[in-house]
Amino acid sequence: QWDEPRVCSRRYLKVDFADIGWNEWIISPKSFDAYYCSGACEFPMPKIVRPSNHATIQSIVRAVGIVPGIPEPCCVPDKMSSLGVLFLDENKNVVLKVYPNMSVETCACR
Amino acid sequence: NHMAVHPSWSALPAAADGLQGDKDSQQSPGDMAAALGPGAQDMVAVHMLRLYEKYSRRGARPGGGNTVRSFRARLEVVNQKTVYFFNLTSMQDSEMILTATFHFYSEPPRWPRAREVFCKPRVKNMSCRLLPPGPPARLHLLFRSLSQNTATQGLLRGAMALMPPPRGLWQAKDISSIIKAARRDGELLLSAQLDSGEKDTGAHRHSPHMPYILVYANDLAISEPNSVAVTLQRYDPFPAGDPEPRAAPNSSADPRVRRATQASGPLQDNELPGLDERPAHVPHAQHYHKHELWPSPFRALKPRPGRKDRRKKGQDTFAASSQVLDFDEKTMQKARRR
Repeated sequence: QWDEPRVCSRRYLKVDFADIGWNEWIISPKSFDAYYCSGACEFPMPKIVRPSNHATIQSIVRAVGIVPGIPEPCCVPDKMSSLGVLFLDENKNVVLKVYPNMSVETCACR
Repeated sequence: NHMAVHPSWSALPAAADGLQGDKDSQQSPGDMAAALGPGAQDMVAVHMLRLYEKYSRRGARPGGGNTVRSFRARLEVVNQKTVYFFNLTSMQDSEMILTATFHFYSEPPRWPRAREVFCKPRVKNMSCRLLPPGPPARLHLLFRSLSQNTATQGLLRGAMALMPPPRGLWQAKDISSIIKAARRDGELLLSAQLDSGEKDTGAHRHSPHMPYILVYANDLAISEPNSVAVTLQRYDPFPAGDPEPRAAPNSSADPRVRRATQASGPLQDNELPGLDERPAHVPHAQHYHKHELWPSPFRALKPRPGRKDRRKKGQDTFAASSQVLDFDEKTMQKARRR
């Protein structure tokens, strides 16, 4: 963890459905790489954090201190990918659902 | 091949090869079969695992939607006829049905015995020939829908006459219109009767050849922020009627209130925020009432005035009104020395 970059970036997170108690009815996958976003969105923000225009402005306002109490922009998921989940419904029938936004591909400051 | 029935797919290899040949990237089909429990052997489980494999490998949307629901049959014998019942009530209102297919196993036809007919040979050496057996009996497929609270036969929703295949194999029929009409009328219990004109032999009972229904749908609610919880979070962490989630189960009515001081900017010093100064301009200043705070020698904390205000009023007024913690002389000496 300690040698993780300070700047907003994607960090590794593997989710095991047994850890969250859903493995009884989830047939597959038993786990998946979800990742998460963490890190600073400090002024000046490097291009790599792909700030939105609003985040850039907010970051400047905060740095200049025009208005007190403005936090720095947040490091959040930008591009995400879907996950197909095979599970048993309440009647024990097998269901396949493709859930969007289950895994982080890129992070950004917003 | 009944698994390739969906027009948008290339023919899938026969289900008979099961999943042994495919190694799931995450887990072996054996694991998945174990996860399916006793139902792992039936064809519907094999079919669904194959759809999952297809999606996971190639991202192929099942049937062009984002949901496939399978429905196992419950077998009953009614008036000496085999009838299969399907409970479709687990379909969600947000799931728009794209197509539905009925998958069933046709037994190899039992050819009727050759017909013996009385025959007078017209020509001397002509022997009586047994007539070839007649065509195998046709298979009739009848669908009825029942609403949950009536015990009637149900409304006839569809009938098909099928030629039995030359050998036993799985077949699939598109029953989209039947399912959509039944759902529109709120009749989510469906019965299917495979009538070959013969009495029920009960052969199908609990065989892996039980028929099943697949419904391909587009769940319009799946893009909602928390759609995964709607279908996968089974135990609500705070079921209705539970005590306030914040209160620990055995806690007394704890007088303390969680709060955060309104630190307007990074704290530069360890002075405590002013006590009675409440900058009028800070819109969200927390209004602490006496009774909310801890009954203790500490007095209510006030949010620090904004930087602008501080600059305006100058440090001295601020210092005068702010509270510096009074430590005893010994502690102060130690602190100065440090």
